Amino acid sequence: STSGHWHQEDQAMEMKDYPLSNITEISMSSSLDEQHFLKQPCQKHELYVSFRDLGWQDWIIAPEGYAAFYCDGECAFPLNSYMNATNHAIVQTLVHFIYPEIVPKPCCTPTELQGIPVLYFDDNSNVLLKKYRNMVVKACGCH
Amino acid sequence: SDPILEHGIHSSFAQRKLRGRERREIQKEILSVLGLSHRPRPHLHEKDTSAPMFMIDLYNLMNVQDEQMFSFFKHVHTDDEPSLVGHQETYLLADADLVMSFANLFENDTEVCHQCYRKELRFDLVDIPVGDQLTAAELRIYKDQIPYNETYQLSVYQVMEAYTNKLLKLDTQIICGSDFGWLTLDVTETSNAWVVNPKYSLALQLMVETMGNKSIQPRFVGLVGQSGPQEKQPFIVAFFKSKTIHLRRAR
Repeated sequence: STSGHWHQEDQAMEMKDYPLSNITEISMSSSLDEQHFLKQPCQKHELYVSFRDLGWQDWIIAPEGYAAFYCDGECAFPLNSYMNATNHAIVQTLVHFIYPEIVPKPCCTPTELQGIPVLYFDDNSNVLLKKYRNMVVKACGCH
Repeated sequence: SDPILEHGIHSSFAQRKLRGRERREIQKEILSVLGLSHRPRPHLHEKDTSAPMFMIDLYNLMNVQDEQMFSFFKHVHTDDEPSLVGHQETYLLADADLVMSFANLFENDTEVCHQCYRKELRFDLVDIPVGDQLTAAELRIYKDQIPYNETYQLSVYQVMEAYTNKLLKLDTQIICGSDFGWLTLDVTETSNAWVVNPKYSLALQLMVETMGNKSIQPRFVGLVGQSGPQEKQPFIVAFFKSKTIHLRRAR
């Protein structure tokens, strides 16, 4: 989610900090073209959550971290026939065609989720092995 | 041993050192995703004691794909050293959402008390999850080989604290002197007490008898207690199934 006070200056500053491939292609000057950015086709990026880098190796036994992906840009589905669109995305797209100024295009929706097990110590040094279901998105509407 | 790091996929991730406040924010977010209210601060975090070793075995088993599980299993049981994980745990694991181990906190000293024919073990169960259903609980105790190849009966009892000296028989096993490895005793029946009293301290008594009903000290048949090596300490493992879907709290 985004907070309401995230101004364009902050946005430009934040983006400089993240060397994501699609963002570096965009000019980081004050004339950041939001429309151009939004019209970029949806791209897949990977994020690695490292429990080690978070300084949690004293209580998380395994895994060292986990990888997941997120995407940004304009979603291409369901117009491309090979994509897996959710029912909601199809309806959203249809309504967008009818009311393009009022109803936005659909956002990505997870279509395949996977769980991860996490092994950790609690405060009393008991060991817990917990299955976190639906933790990692393996596929979304357009990837 | 992380396959992601080994195969260099990690290098494709955007990397940036997090600043102090940013780091704390991300820690808070991920703790929330993990359903934890705060960062656990264990006073002991040795991984080479029996309970963490068993849990690491379970974790590794969970990461093996279903089709590979059987071959992995065979491999585990052909090792010279007896494995901690058995067939029973594999099936319980498949159905569980949470597995929790409890280390033994107290044991009566049979080396001092020569008249004590019962080994008493105590487990602190204050941290059991509220609302989850306990599907199975096992007491796991290591048995060393002894030179006498006789047959014994090992029984485990729950000490009923509400009634002085009243014991509830939970499970019995026939063991041979030459046996060695982990013994698994079913203590699921004690779960009634766990549910009624969340701040429960579970006391169990182990009793060993010859086939002629003569009581003998558990250590004489090779049962390892608190004076034994760290990787052979008794512990309880409990399997839980979540009844509710985890919802993240709004902040």
